[in-house]
Amino acid sequence: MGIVVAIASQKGGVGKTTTVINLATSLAILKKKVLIVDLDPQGSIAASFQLDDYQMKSGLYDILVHRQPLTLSITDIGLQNLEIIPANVRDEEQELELFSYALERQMLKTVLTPVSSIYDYILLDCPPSLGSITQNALIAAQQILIPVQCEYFAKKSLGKFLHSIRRIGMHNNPDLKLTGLLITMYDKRVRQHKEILHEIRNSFKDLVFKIEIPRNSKLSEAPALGKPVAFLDISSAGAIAYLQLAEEFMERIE
Amino acid sequence: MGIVVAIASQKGGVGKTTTVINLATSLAILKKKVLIVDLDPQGSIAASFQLDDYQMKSGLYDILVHRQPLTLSITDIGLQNLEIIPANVRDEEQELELFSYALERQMLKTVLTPVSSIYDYILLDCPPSLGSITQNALIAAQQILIPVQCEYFAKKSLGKFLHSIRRIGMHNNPDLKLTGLLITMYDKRVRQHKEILHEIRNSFKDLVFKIEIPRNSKLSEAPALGKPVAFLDISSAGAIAYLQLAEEFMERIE
Ligand SMILES: Nc1ncnc2c1ncn2[C@@H]1O[C@H](COP(=O)(O)OP(=O)(O)OP(=O)(O)O)[C@@H](O)[C@H]1O
Ligand SMILES: Nc1ncnc2c1ncn2[C@@H]1O[C@H](COP(=O)(O)OP(=O)(O)OP(=O)(O)O)[C@@H](O)[C@H]1O
Ligand SMILES: [Mg+2]
Ligand SMILES: [Mg+2]
Repeated sequence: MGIVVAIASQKGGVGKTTTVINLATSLAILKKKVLIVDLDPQGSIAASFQLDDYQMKSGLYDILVHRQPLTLSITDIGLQNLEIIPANVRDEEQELELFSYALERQMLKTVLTPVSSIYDYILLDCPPSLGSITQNALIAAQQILIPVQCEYFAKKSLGKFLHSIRRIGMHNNPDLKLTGLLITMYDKRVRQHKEILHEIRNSFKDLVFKIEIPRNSKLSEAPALGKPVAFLDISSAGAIAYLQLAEEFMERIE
Repeated sequence: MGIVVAIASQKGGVGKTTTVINLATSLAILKKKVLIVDLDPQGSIAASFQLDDYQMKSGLYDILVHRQPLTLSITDIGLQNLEIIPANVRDEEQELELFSYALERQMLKTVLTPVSSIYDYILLDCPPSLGSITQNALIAAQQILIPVQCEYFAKKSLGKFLHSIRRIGMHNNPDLKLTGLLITMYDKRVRQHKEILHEIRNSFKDLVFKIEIPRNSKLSEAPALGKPVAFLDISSAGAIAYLQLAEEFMERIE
């Protein structure tokens, strides 16, 4: 049975999309069948694979707003063991529509159930918010992985976000487990990063992944070339870190 | 008459809040009366001034959901010429409520009108989305400033965002002008930053502020100390850049 994992954070720009793309690819390299679902109207998942608007026939918008079967949106991106469902939100009107339809917070769980046995893992890329789309993800998921940047605003928003997850879990999804807090874009030359890393490891202990994802230019260059970092430079610090993450991720879940 | 300026971007983590805090402070230093309104449920504006939940009696949530007069939420933060209205969104249920009330997209414009003559500038910190709250901001504002990081996802999302602004402007707010695109967190040692800066300046020419905000550790350390960067280290590259931005900003608007 496929395990649904939400990669979520209310804070923007902390590496949610980068983590979804590269964790999914690493799991696929390790022979797991993976589906990525893009819940973010920005549509960064499709952008990461250079999918143009005309190549995308349908996506999350069509599934939730037009009740189209999810299988119609499953898109092949040319990587073995990995498929995606793009967001396919074309403009601001569609974003409002999507948010409003998503107020029925069980919807994503319902549409994912028929396909979950086809995959080992289904990774959900969440928008930077605690709104109806992210709440759908928290109700559909069995696991949640939270990327955390070692900076003040990201640290500060963590407490409130964990409270919300606990509340949503208690009322709507008692199976939801925290897979862990993942340190992202870590730069050991930056004093604040070292200080905040220390604080987070002290407060959250085993809840924090042992693996830290370093700041690595190959990770931000890869999406511009339409590839996950492992296919751009397998020996880069970014690719190695996400392969190691996939190992630790599977250990934590199984 | 106070000029309402939205600082907005659909992309997360590009420096919207950092720009609002430090541009507002720089304008206040230059003797302009400024109000910051936090439209982002994350509440980073209050966090930047170390305002705790019990110090905030009310904010945007109370104004839009409970129709409380806006003046009750104006909060003094101990800096001359600068006041703020915090977001005051306590949890995920309130975030859903706020979004739903904000579907009436003229609301912010209506509540800001009575106070706009008290200030020279009203700066709106927007959430990383194109949802109902950001659309309220685009309808209430006369100017919009878009922070842009020189990275692939931020560049990629710019085109779609500019289309949305043009559409919302045409249908709901013909006075809305683009103040400019502001390059943020620029690191001249990163090759991708230089390349993308070049592309953005080539495509958008005079629409791009001459001033570039450099990546500067003082800018990310300042909010942890509850101060704008100018009050932490006036000689830092970050403080100087935002003071220069305030000058160029006023030239562009007047
Ligand atoms: N470890 C890393 N090293 C260097 N750059 C990184 C790293 N992780 C992410 N980035 C870059 O940082 C930026 C933010 O990352 P990303 O877009 O994945 O975050 P996000 O949380 O998905 O953002 P949003 O909140 O907008 O959805 C991107 O430009 C990305 O390429
Ligand atoms: N010029 C800069 N130099 C160094 N760090 C910066 C700079 N500008 C912003 N930062 C840091 O980068 C992170 C993102 O900035 P900020 O939170 O202001 O972006 P945002 O667009 O408001 O994010 P969100 O989309 O979550 O609202 C913060 O940790 C901030 O302190
Ligand atoms: Mg993302
Ligand atoms: Mg912000």
